[in-house]
Amino acid sequence: SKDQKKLAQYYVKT
Amino acid sequence: MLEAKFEEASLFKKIIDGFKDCVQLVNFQCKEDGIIAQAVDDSRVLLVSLEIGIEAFQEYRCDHPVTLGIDLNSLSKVLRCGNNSDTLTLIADDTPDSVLLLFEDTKKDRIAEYSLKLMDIDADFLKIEELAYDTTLLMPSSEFTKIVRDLSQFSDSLNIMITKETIKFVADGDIGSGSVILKPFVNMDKPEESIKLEMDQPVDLTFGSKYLQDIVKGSALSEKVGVRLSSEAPALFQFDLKSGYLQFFLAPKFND
Repeated sequence: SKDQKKLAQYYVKT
Repeated sequence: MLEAKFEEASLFKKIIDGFKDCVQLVNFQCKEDGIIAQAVDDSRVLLVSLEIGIEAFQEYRCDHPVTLGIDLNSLSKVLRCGNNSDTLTLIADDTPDSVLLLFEDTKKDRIAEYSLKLMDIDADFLKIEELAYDTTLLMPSSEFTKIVRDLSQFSDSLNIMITKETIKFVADGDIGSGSVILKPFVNMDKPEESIKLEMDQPVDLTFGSKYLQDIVKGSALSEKVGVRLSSEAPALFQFDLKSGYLQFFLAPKFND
């Protein structure tokens, strides 16, 4: 099965 | 002072119902030009972004920016107290402890008023860049909902593959497998049933079914759903309002 990516891997907090 | 009046309470109910099952605590930022909100689900995989523009309201006034920290479970309880066809006005002062929800049935002269306590919600705001997606799909939201619900029965993952002329949804699980293939087409008589595809690059992406099942709850807001996919970024699922939108950003699954 595949791994679930997290949003933090794409976006930065402001 | 915030005074935001919806012509029909049903619009705000549909907006909240569209995302209350995936996030619970939400800061609604009210400004001169409308209301925005952003929230991430507990697993940090799905982000909801809401924008309600002034045109979506019958009347709108916000002299001073104000943030309403709201527990959506509590808000839903209040929203159930109003009738769909009532007007609904959200009222808050400049430094509010609570927000007032005023439901008015103008035909019966019935006025119901509820006060909802606000919360201090410590939430990160994520910066989401406008980016070029590999593929943009516009299709009927009812069709998209059916595909997601049907295929979710087979697997906790749903694969979306798009090539130049074909949109393919696949689920493969323990009980068997399923796939739905669609082609772009234009329905001149019923344009809302058309499927539009703009593809720069083919995509082959996998998403968690449970997140997609949350996303399709936004379907009540719009006959159409916009799906934007890229191998470099979370997918964007968008339901347009008369003014504004409800967006979901979903991180994909990947092979190691």
